[in-house]
Amino acid sequence: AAKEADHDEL
Amino acid sequence: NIFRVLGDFSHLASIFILLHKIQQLKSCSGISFKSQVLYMLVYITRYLDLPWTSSPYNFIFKVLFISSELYIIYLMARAYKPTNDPNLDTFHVEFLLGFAGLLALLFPYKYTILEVFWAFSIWLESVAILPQLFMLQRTGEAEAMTAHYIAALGMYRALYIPNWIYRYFSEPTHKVDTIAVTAGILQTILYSDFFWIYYTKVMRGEKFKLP
Repeated sequence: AAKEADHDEL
Repeated sequence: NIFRVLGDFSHLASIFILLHKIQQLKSCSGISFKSQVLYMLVYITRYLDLPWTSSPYNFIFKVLFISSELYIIYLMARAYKPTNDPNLDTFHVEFLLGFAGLLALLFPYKYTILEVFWAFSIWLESVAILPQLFMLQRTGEAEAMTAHYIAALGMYRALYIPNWIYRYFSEPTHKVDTIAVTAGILQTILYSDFFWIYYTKVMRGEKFKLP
């Protein structure tokens, strides 16, 4: 989930 | 925000346009197989975090991009293989892989597998259209659907630029994703003369034909 916060774009 | 959503839907639209073109004309002529394989590599290396994706929006898009790209590659490599002419698809992708690999290894945000692959995917995406543009240059013209596909794909990253500007001002952290922004600007620049010909020719109903 931490990764998603870092890169929250596609 | 609206730019981000329009960008993602433009990306999705580009894929549907490409699939529609291939199935309608029962042909993948004019489409660079190399660019498609590079996009597959982009999705695989960027979406390694797929199982941990918390946002349903991102999760759905990631699954859609990976699965549709796999399907495109299947169509080009199997179902419509005879219509795919490798003699026109001659760009040396090792330069692009080397460029993305070098930048990813030199300037990742963190030296972790996920971060290095993520940076690689961002740089690779920025140049993955080059085999396709090179093919256009060799053939000198393209079907309208192929031109629409490239235009929608280019619009996607172009729309991410106002998205980043909007986010910079609207979010309290004011963070700038330097890798994504630099690569995104590079990516948009690579499309610029395509956009110009698309605007002056295809949108006025003429064929996409290089001067």
